[in-house]
Amino acid sequence: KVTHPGAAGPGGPLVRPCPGKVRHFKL
Amino acid sequence: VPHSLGLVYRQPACDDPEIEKAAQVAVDYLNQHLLHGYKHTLNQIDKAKVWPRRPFGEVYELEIDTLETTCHARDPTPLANCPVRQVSQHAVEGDCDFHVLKQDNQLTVLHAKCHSTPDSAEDVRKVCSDCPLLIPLNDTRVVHAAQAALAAFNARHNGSYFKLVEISRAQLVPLPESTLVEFVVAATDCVAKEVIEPTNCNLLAEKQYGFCKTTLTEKLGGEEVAVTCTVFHTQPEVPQPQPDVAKTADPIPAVEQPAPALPSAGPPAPSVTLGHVM
Repeated sequence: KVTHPGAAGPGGPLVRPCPGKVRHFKL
Repeated sequence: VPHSLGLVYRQPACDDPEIEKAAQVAVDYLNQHLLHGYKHTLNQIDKAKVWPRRPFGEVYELEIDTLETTCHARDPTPLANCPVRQVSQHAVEGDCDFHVLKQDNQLTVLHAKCHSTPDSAEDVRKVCSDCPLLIPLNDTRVVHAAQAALAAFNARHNGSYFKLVEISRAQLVPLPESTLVEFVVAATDCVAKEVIEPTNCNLLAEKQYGFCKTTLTEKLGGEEVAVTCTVFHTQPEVPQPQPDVAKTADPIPAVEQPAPALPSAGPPAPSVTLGHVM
């Protein structure tokens, strides 16, 4: 029942759902 | 809840606007409840799950990375105007778990648990070999620098006598050998120029805090103290429920809350436990 909206649909682009963007920098 | 009841979560993308909104509410909550150390800003949303909540609403379960800013928790500067502490200044990151309830289009934090960790000395050294590194706040050089700076401030300051409330951050500079210390002071009911016995001075009922930065430099035959303080407007105390965990005097602040049992309806009033970790 868990959905993964970021996963690619048929022919669609692959979007990585998580983690999100880094706003500053990673340590 | 047993899986047979069909309670399932959904996983929007971490950068989904609804998740980002909940994350911002969570970080604002964190900063509003900090009494020590520095405000943190959102850096990255690591994980996000959205659970249905009975009888109404949804609960956002979030894992968030934050970074320390240069604004002290008691500094009224809006978070958006607070610069992030850079790696060269020995940055500090936070790892947080939040539960945020969305009900009637309102977001309410149910649970918050954060741990903050300074960047490693090795990582700071990769950026620059002579960057000052964080040192323990109870180091005798740190305590001495804060006390000397406060004495210098009180000696040159017209008005209230200020007392030391918290040493927030301390770094050692190798050359010239100096100690950088940031600390919080608060106004008392004594006049600075007239104080004879500081222990008889009491903090004002309506607290007036100041944030100071000092550099104490070792010199031949003595030491030199430079200090600058910003005194904030008086602030009402944020009501803090009694903590369950004993407070310590470690340098990096964190907010930790036990998750309250979900009531059947209406937003809960979360209880706050303030702890400190290094």
